[in-house]
Amino acid sequence: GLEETLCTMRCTENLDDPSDADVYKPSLGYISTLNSYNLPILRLLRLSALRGSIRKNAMVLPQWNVNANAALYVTNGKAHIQMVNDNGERVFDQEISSGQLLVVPQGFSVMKHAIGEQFEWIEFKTNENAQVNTLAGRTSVMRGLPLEVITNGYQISPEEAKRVKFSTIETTLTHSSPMSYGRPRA
Amino acid sequence: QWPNECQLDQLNALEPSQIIKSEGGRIEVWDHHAPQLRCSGFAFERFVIEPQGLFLPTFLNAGKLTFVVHGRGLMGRVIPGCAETFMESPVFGEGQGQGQSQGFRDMHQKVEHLRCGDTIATPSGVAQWFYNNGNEPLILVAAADLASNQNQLDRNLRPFLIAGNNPQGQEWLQGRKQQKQNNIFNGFAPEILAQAFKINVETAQQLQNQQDNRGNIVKVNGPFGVIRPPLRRGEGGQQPHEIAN
Repeated sequence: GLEETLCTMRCTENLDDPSDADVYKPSLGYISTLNSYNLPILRLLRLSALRGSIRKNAMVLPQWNVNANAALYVTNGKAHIQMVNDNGERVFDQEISSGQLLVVPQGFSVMKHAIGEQFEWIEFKTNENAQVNTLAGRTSVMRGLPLEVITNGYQISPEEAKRVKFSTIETTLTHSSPMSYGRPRA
Repeated sequence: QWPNECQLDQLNALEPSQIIKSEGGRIEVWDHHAPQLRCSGFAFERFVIEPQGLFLPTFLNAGKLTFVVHGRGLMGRVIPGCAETFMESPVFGEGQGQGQSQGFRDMHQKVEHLRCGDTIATPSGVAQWFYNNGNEPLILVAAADLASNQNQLDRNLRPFLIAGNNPQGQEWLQGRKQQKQNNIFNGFAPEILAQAFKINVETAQQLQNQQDNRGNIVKVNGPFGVIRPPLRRGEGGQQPHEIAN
């Protein structure tokens, strides 16, 4: 982006083209991100965006924003979203549908599960290079922990710890079956 | 956020205002609402981790610097998107399939040895754990910069627990009713965790640490054999083997 000046800066990027997606799974959906690396003007604005489109019964693995707050606006369809705060409390456990807005504060863990035919959303994030960390999956925090930390932390056997670490090979999107979500925790 | 937060007429030395006790140690927290801390934007903590104590993975809403005051130990940070670069070589020649699972033990992100004087920088949102593999308490002090752009919440120190819990709650959070602080898995329905991790619901419930009163620093019984590099020269009184070029 060094060659760009304020006057000639590119200001537009399309996030709806699945061929430009960062994560694409034909049966599950796609996720595209826009940050200061692919749109340098965002360095000035200190903002970035994420576009998601997932199909019925696809799940975005639980994750949190490392360095940003996010405003999530649903553009199409509906999903069940659970969000957990720093006290381990479920602070959001509802269906969210087209036209609704949800704020996802920094560090709060969030899971999205499409329940309509399709769930599409746009997230605006308050950091030009917003990062997420996932709880489950191939690039998750659990994969990065030694087995000994997991076995001692949760008092589970090494075999169970291996399953926790390695059973999910996806990074972002996975299949999930229709389920009941349990009662909200006080 | 507070217009007159730096009108300081008098400064004084500060002591911790809350001590969070756990099975394997304690965490001492300074009141970051004290005028001079609030003005500077710092939150300050001291960790005392007993031998064989494991401070369970936790991340913060702010970047922090940690200094090793006493003792030695191990430290791991899980940085999003980084590969598991510490791994044991698979054992070959045991037959395919079965041999692969027998030969494989573990792989994880980088683990570092800690000793007195080490200073560790940790960005916000990056999970970190410590283990005391010495014979003396491992004492760490940490300063988190709540006023930086890394923290986009309010000026409160907010530890997010990935494992364990804090039965005493976060007394330093004004306006929140005092209650036990649980780990973040506790807020998700076990069925969701089971699907996300592709495990059974019973194991998912174990991840929530609901029946666990050990706190956030637990005692490790038995060996703690994480894959880690040998000690650096001069650490722990051991010298590495000289290897000729």
